[in-house]
Amino acid sequence: DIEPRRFTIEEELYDDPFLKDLQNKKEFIASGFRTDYVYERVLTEAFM
Amino acid sequence: EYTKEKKVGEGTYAVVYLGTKQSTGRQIAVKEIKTSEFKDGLDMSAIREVKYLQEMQHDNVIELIDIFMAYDNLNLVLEFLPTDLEVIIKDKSILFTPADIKSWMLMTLRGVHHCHRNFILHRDLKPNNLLVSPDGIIKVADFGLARAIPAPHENLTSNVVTRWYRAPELLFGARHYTSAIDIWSVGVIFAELMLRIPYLPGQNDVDQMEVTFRALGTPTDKDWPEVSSFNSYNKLQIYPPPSTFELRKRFIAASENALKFMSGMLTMNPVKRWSAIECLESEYFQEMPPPTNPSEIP
Amino acid sequence: YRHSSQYRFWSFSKEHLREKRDMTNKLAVETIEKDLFDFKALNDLTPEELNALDTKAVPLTTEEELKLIDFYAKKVQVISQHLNLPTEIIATSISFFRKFFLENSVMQFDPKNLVHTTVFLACKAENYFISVDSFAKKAKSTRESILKYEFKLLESLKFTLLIHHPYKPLHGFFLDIQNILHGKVDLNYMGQIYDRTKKKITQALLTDAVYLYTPPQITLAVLLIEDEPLITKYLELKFADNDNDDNGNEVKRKKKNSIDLTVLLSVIKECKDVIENLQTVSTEDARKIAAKNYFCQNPKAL
Repeated sequence: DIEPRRFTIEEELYDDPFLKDLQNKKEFIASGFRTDYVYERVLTEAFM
Repeated sequence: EYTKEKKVGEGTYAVVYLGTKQSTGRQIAVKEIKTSEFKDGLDMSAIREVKYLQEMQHDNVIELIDIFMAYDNLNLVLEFLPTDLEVIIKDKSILFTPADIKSWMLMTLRGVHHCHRNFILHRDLKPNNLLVSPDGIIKVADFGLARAIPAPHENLTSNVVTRWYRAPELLFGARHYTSAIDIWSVGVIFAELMLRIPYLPGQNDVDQMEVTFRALGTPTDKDWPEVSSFNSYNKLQIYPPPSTFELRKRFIAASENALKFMSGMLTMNPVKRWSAIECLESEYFQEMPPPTNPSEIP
Repeated sequence: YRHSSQYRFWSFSKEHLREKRDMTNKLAVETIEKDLFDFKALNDLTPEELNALDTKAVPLTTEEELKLIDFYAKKVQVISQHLNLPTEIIATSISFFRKFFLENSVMQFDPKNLVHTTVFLACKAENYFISVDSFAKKAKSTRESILKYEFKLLESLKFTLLIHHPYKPLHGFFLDIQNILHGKVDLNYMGQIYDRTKKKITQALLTDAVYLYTPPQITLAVLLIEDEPLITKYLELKFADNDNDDNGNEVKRKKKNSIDLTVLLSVIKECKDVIENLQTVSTEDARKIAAKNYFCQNPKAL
């Protein structure tokens, strides 16, 4: 990716109850679910 | 504009012809989607191929040149790619070197990275979906099982990826997996390129787990939290992970970094498994020998 | 985004959009007028029959077409909501429907006949597969009528099925606002804003904003409608060219932003205007236009 990205991922600053709930579920942890992948996705879509 | 000169393949939902783009004389492949067979209208695999190939233009992803309707059939015009890695692996008359393998892995991971940064999961990476262009460039192909990375709460089907290349989380039936499943497939392909025989050839889904864990060790909650929560976990035979010595013995031609690279892609816990970027930036691609120039690969 | 099919095939300027619609309408009018001419030539009609044709079987104008399209696009939203489809699939259904009638006239294809097909194809395109038989049952339609135009729809969509909707950007801004305005914004309040904006975004997709602006711009426009001070503050802190150093005076920011704040704000405000002037079409208006359209297609009935 050429230009510097217009966002940084600050996981500890985010209060996302929806994700917080998912990431504590056994089946999500076992599946390899990662909140940083979700943050990456939605922030990329926001700043594309 | 396009001719269909020779039938070269037939799948469940499509027939593939070789042809020519008249205006430029360029050789092309035409994937004619059979429409009558699918009682629910347009076939899902065709919809996925069209949907994802339309969004990606990358040197290591097969190019969708055009699409047209003819006689009620949907035709995908794709770039012509005469062979694939499966053919090359099987053809023992073709000798290739670690530098050749490194080149193929670099191109494959660039293509996979492009899918992932577009938030697209391929979900069927295997040697015969890695096609080779006339000048030796690897192209990721067959997006009939691909899908966009879903919303976090959505359930995904675990019945994807051809068995031998299926990641352990899929074997356990995971419903919230990530792009890590594609990286696992690339890891198994890498092993197969070095061995020139399939690395984890399970006879069926249960045997696939057995073969996988015997070769790479059965995951435990210690290295993969909550893995024991999968229903199929407690019937498992527990195998220890192979020692470095055992791995070295199995992959004699592999350098230390090559083994680290492979182990990064074949990490059991998907959270710790290397991402495409970690693979591309790994020592393996920086150490000698440099990857062969694609046009010089046999 | 510039590589996406959405940008390459489905982004227009206002003028270009207008031209496209006029062209689609013009081609359909020509066909209708020719058919009506032939009809008159083939049937020896009485003067009052001729008069009836001339007053009632009149081809639709672009404006009338647009009203009918908006009316049925709303129906697509209602039907897909009624089918309990996820938000993004409702959005894709609306998008497919409106794009189809950017490329085709309602005088060639009765919008009524495309409503279910667009929802069905949207489900397939979004990996939310429902068999055509169970879909037909739920939608009280038939498999034939659903499948009849599926190919034509896919072709009119120029085979582009991946759509970037403004919902993921909303989630992204929800997070980034917490970062940029850390400690200055109440999280419960942010949650309410999130829910209200999400609903309003679906309304925005019924307007031409989807052709004129990018998904994040639409998101920011709807957020601006929800809370202008908050969003303006966020964007200033995020994209302003100068920082306030700790004793408050302005210093030039080291890293040059690739976004010009004033341009961004003016684009978002324009987008906000487009979203806010969504016209709802009354059933009465729609019925009148549909009748006209019907008589154009069926002069004998008239």
